[in-house]
Amino acid sequence: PPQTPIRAAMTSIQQLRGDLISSGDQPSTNLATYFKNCTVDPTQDVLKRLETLGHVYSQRFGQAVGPRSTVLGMQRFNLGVRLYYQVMEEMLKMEEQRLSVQNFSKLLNDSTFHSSLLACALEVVMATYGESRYKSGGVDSAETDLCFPWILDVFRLPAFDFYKVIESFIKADHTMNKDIVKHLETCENLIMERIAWRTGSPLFELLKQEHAGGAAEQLETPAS
Amino acid sequence: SHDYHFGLEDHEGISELFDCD
Repeated sequence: PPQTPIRAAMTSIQQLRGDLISSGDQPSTNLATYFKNCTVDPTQDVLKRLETLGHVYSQRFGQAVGPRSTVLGMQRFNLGVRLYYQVMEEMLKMEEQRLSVQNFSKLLNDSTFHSSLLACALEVVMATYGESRYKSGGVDSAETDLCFPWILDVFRLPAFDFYKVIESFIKADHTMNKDIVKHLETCENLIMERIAWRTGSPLFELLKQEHAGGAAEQLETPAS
Repeated sequence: SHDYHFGLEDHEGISELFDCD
Protein backbone atom coordinates (compact mmCIF):
# COMPACT_ATOMS: atom_id res chain seq x y z
CA PRO A 1 0.00 0.00 0.00
CA PRO A 2 1.21 3.55 -0.70
CA GLN A 3 2.97 5.16 2.23
CA THR A 4 2.27 8.56 3.72
CA PRO A 5 5.20 10.98 3.36
CA ILE A 6 6.05 10.60 7.06
CA ARG A 7 5.93 6.80 6.94
CA ALA A 8 8.06 6.83 3.78
CA ALA A 9 10.62 9.12 5.44
CA MET A 10 10.72 6.93 8.57
CA THR A 11 11.20 3.81 6.45
CA SER A 12 13.99 5.52 4.54
CA ILE A 13 15.73 6.59 7.73
CA GLN A 14 15.40 3.11 9.27
CA GLN A 15 16.83 1.59 6.11
CA LEU A 16 19.81 3.99 6.08
CA ARG A 17 20.57 3.39 9.76
CA GLY A 18 20.13 -0.35 9.36
CA ASP A 19 22.49 -0.46 6.38
CA LEU A 20 25.12 1.50 8.29
CA ILE A 21 24.96 -0.40 11.62
CA SER A 22 27.37 -3.02 10.33
CA SER A 23 29.72 -0.30 9.05
CA GLY A 24 31.98 0.85 11.81
CA ASP A 25 32.87 4.45 12.51
CA GLN A 26 36.45 3.44 11.63
CA PRO A 27 37.81 2.08 8.32
CA SER A 28 37.02 -1.62 7.89
CA THR A 29 39.82 -4.20 7.62
CA ASN A 30 39.50 -4.17 3.82
CA LEU A 31 39.60 -0.38 3.64
CA ALA A 32 42.57 -0.23 6.04
CA THR A 33 44.37 -2.65 3.69
CA TYR A 34 43.79 -0.31 0.76
CA PHE A 35 45.25 2.52 2.89
CA LYS A 36 48.29 0.43 3.83
CA ASN A 37 48.88 -0.56 0.18
CA CYS A 38 49.35 3.11 -0.72
CA THR A 39 52.85 4.43 -1.39
CA VAL A 40 51.97 7.06 1.24
CA ASP A 41 49.55 5.78 3.88
CA PRO A 42 46.68 8.31 4.04
CA THR A 43 45.16 6.99 7.30
CA GLN A 44 46.28 9.79 9.61
CA ASP A 45 45.28 12.53 7.15
CA VAL A 46 41.87 10.90 6.70
CA LEU A 47 41.24 10.76 10.45
CA LYS A 48 42.50 14.30 11.06
CA ARG A 49 40.36 15.67 8.23
CA LEU A 50 37.27 13.95 9.61
CA GLU A 51 37.86 15.47 13.03
CA THR A 52 38.19 18.97 11.56
CA LEU A 53 35.24 18.66 9.19
CA GLY A 54 33.09 17.11 11.93
CA HIS A 55 33.60 20.15 14.08
CA VAL A 56 32.92 22.55 11.20
CA TYR A 57 29.82 20.63 10.09
CA SER A 58 28.19 20.39 13.51
CA GLN A 59 28.82 24.09 14.22
CA ARG A 60 27.30 25.15 10.90
CA PHE A 61 24.42 22.72 11.38
CA GLY A 62 23.71 24.34 14.74
CA GLN A 63 23.80 27.81 13.16
CA ALA A 64 21.41 26.75 10.41
CA VAL A 65 18.91 24.79 12.48
CA GLY A 66 19.11 26.18 16.00
CA PRO A 67 21.50 26.50 18.97
CA ARG A 68 20.65 23.12 20.51
CA SER A 69 21.08 21.29 17.21
CA THR A 70 24.87 20.97 17.27
CA VAL A 71 24.58 17.52 18.87
CA LEU A 72 22.06 16.51 16.20
CA GLY A 73 24.52 17.76 13.59
CA MET A 74 27.21 15.52 15.08
CA GLN A 75 24.84 12.53 14.85
CA ARG A 76 24.21 13.29 11.18
CA PHE A 77 27.95 13.64 10.63
CA ASN A 78 28.69 10.29 12.28
CA LEU A 79 26.16 8.56 10.03
CA GLY A 80 27.73 10.33 7.06
CA VAL A 81 31.19 9.06 8.03
CA ARG A 82 29.96 5.46 8.10
CA LEU A 83 28.46 5.89 4.65
CA TYR A 84 31.64 7.61 3.42
CA TYR A 85 33.80 4.65 4.50
CA GLN A 86 31.35 2.12 3.11
CA VAL A 87 31.12 3.78 -0.32
CA MET A 88 34.87 4.44 -0.45
CA GLU A 89 35.59 0.75 0.07
CA GLU A 90 33.13 -0.26 -2.65
CA MET A 91 34.55 2.36 -5.05
CA LEU A 92 38.07 1.04 -4.49
CA LYS A 93 36.91 -2.55 -5.07
CA MET A 94 35.33 -1.48 -8.34
CA GLU A 95 38.48 0.42 -9.38
CA GLU A 96 40.67 -2.54 -8.44
CA GLN A 97 38.56 -4.75 -10.70
CA ARG A 98 38.53 -2.20 -13.50
CA LEU A 99 42.21 -1.22 -13.41
CA SER A 100 43.84 -4.31 -11.83
CA VAL A 101 45.73 -2.17 -9.31
CA GLN A 102 45.80 -2.20 -5.49
CA ASN A 103 47.83 0.96 -4.86
CA PHE A 104 45.54 3.98 -4.92
CA SER A 105 48.03 6.34 -3.30
CA LYS A 106 47.36 9.38 -5.50
CA LEU A 107 43.59 9.16 -5.15
CA LEU A 108 43.56 8.39 -1.44
CA ASN A 109 45.98 11.22 -0.69
CA ASP A 110 43.85 13.70 -2.61
CA SER A 111 42.01 15.76 0.02
CA THR A 112 39.51 17.05 -2.56
CA PHE A 113 38.46 13.48 -3.29
CA HIS A 114 37.85 12.81 0.42
CA SER A 115 35.99 16.08 1.01
CA SER A 116 33.82 15.47 -2.06
CA LEU A 117 33.02 11.92 -1.03
CA LEU A 118 32.20 12.92 2.53
CA ALA A 119 30.06 15.84 1.32
CA CYS A 120 28.13 13.46 -0.93
CA ALA A 121 27.60 11.01 1.94
CA LEU A 122 26.31 13.82 4.16
CA GLU A 123 24.05 15.04 1.36
CA VAL A 124 22.56 11.54 1.22
CA VAL A 125 22.06 11.48 5.00
CA MET A 126 20.45 14.92 5.06
CA ALA A 127 18.23 14.08 2.10
CA THR A 128 17.13 10.88 3.87
CA TYR A 129 16.12 12.96 6.89
CA GLY A 130 14.34 15.35 4.55
CA GLU A 131 16.66 18.20 5.50
CA SER A 132 18.31 19.04 2.21
CA ARG A 133 15.67 18.33 -0.38
CA TYR A 134 13.76 21.27 -1.77
CA LYS A 135 10.37 21.57 -0.15
CA SER A 136 7.23 22.80 -1.78
CA GLY A 137 6.51 24.75 1.38
CA GLY A 138 8.87 27.54 0.37
CA VAL A 139 11.98 29.10 1.85
CA ASP A 140 10.78 29.98 5.35
CA SER A 141 11.29 26.65 7.08
CA ALA A 142 14.58 25.88 8.84
CA GLU A 143 14.99 22.72 6.79
CA THR A 144 15.63 24.67 3.62
CA ASP A 145 18.74 26.23 5.20
CA LEU A 146 20.45 22.88 4.74
CA CYS A 147 19.42 22.56 1.11
CA PHE A 148 22.06 21.80 -1.47
CA PRO A 149 24.48 23.50 -2.11
CA TRP A 150 24.74 24.33 1.63
CA ILE A 151 27.23 21.47 2.16
CA LEU A 152 29.58 22.91 -0.50
CA ASP A 153 29.79 26.17 1.42
CA VAL A 154 30.42 24.36 4.72
CA PHE A 155 33.29 22.33 3.24
CA ARG A 156 34.44 25.16 0.92
CA LEU A 157 34.21 22.61 -1.84
CA PRO A 158 33.98 23.67 -5.50
CA ALA A 159 30.80 22.31 -7.07
CA PHE A 160 32.79 20.93 -10.00
CA ASP A 161 34.81 18.70 -7.67
CA PHE A 162 31.70 17.49 -5.82
CA TYR A 163 30.16 16.68 -9.21
CA LYS A 164 32.98 14.22 -9.95
CA VAL A 165 31.97 11.77 -7.23
CA ILE A 166 28.22 11.65 -7.83
CA GLU A 167 27.98 8.98 -10.50
CA SER A 168 30.57 6.72 -8.87
CA PHE A 169 28.79 7.17 -5.53
CA ILE A 170 25.47 6.04 -6.99
CA LYS A 171 27.17 3.06 -8.64
CA ALA A 172 28.87 2.08 -5.38
CA ASP A 173 25.90 2.50 -3.02
CA HIS A 174 23.60 -0.35 -4.00
CA THR A 175 21.06 0.32 -1.27
CA MET A 176 20.18 3.92 -2.16
CA ASN A 177 16.48 4.36 -2.77
CA LYS A 178 15.24 6.05 -5.92
CA ASP A 179 14.22 9.29 -4.16
CA ILE A 180 17.77 9.81 -2.93
CA VAL A 181 19.22 8.94 -6.34
CA LYS A 182 16.79 11.49 -7.79
CA HIS A 183 17.99 14.07 -5.27
CA LEU A 184 21.65 13.51 -6.25
CA GLU A 185 20.65 13.77 -9.90
CA THR A 186 18.99 17.12 -9.09
CA CYS A 187 22.23 18.30 -7.42
CA GLU A 188 24.17 17.15 -10.48
CA ASN A 189 21.92 19.09 -12.85
CA LEU A 190 22.11 22.21 -10.68
CA ILE A 191 25.90 22.03 -10.78
CA MET A 192 26.08 21.47 -14.53
CA GLU A 193 23.56 24.17 -15.35
CA ARG A 194 24.60 26.82 -12.89
CA ILE A 195 26.99 26.39 -10.00
CA ALA A 196 29.98 25.00 -11.93
CA TRP A 197 29.93 28.15 -14.10
CA ARG A 198 30.30 30.61 -11.23
CA THR A 199 33.40 32.78 -10.90
CA GLY A 200 36.32 30.87 -9.43
CA SER A 201 35.15 27.44 -10.58
CA PRO A 202 38.00 25.02 -11.41
CA LEU A 203 36.11 24.33 -14.65
CA PHE A 204 37.50 27.52 -16.23
CA GLU A 205 41.11 26.49 -15.56
CA LEU A 206 40.41 23.10 -17.12
CA LEU A 207 38.87 24.76 -20.17
CA LYS A 208 41.94 27.01 -20.49
CA GLN A 209 44.22 23.98 -20.36
CA GLU A 210 42.16 22.13 -22.96
CA HIS A 211 42.16 25.18 -25.21
CA ALA A 212 45.93 25.69 -24.83
CA GLY A 213 46.54 22.01 -25.58
CA GLY A 214 44.42 22.13 -28.72
CA ALA A 215 45.80 25.39 -30.14
CA ALA A 216 48.55 23.67 -32.10
CA GLU A 217 46.12 21.26 -33.76
CA GLN A 218 44.70 22.03 -37.13
CA LEU A 219 41.12 23.12 -37.20
CA GLU A 220 38.75 20.59 -38.68
CA THR A 221 37.46 21.58 -42.05
CA PRO A 222 33.72 22.08 -42.03
CA ALA A 223 31.78 19.00 -43.02
CA SER A 224 30.35 19.22 -46.50
CA SER B 1 15.14 0.81 -9.11
CA HIS B 2 15.97 4.23 -10.49
CA ASP B 3 16.44 5.74 -13.93
CA TYR B 4 19.71 7.56 -13.34
CA HIS B 5 21.72 7.82 -16.53
CA PHE B 6 25.25 6.48 -16.06
CA GLY B 7 27.42 8.45 -18.46
CA LEU B 8 30.90 7.15 -17.67
CA GLU B 9 32.39 4.75 -20.19
CA ASP B 10 34.03 1.47 -19.09
CA HIS B 11 37.48 3.05 -19.31
CA GLU B 12 36.41 6.00 -17.15
CA GLY B 13 36.13 6.02 -13.40
CA ILE B 14 36.87 7.95 -10.24
CA SER B 15 40.65 7.60 -10.77
CA GLU B 16 40.51 9.40 -14.12
CA LEU B 17 38.15 12.07 -12.80
CA PHE B 18 40.66 12.99 -10.09
CA ASP B 19 43.62 12.77 -12.49
CA CYS B 20 45.00 9.65 -10.91
CA ASP B 21 45.24 7.45 -14.02
